[in-house]
Amino acid sequence: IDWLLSKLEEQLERSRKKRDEVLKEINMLEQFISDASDKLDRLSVARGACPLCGRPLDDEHRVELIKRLSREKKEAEKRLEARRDTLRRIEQEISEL
Amino acid sequence: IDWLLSKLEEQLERSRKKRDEVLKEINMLEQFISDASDKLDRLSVARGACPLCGRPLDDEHRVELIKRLSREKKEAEKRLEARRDTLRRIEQEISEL
Ligand SMILES: [Zn+2]
Repeated sequence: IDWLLSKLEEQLERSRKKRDEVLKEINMLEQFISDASDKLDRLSVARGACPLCGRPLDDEHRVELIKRLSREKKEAEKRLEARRDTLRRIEQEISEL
Repeated sequence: IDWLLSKLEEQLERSRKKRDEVLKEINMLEQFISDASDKLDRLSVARGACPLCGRPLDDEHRVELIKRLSREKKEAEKRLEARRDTLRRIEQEISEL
């Protein structure tokens, strides 16, 4: 029975470690998405110049930046959704050990 | 007495109008200051490129932007303090009418 208990402990340890990694990634994704939203707001109202560095920013370039950032944000949101599913699954596993 | 009352009413109206103007300006100053703080945070961690438009941003230019924005932020904070004093004074006047 000792052997079985130590096996369960190892599994629990692995699951907790995995959970911490997924939590870290979730935090980073949320941070990225929130930052991207803020930049998109700023870019959408900018006219002629970058509101941060003041350099010229014509509409064509500005729209290019908005498209790229929106795409990256969508990809991050998909990834975030997947990681949250993974987190739920791991939490479930931990609760069943 | 009618004449006196109408005079007080006019004064009350003027003070309320003044208060609304000061409140509007206070809101704009707070918005400006909060926006400036956020830009200063972004500029302070930027390295080599503008985090918003991606254009090259050498340290010299970046520090220049930070200095100018800090200065504008300080001026806005002084102005905000003054407008808040004005608001208190007007509120006082209104309460004494
Ligand atoms: Zn820029």
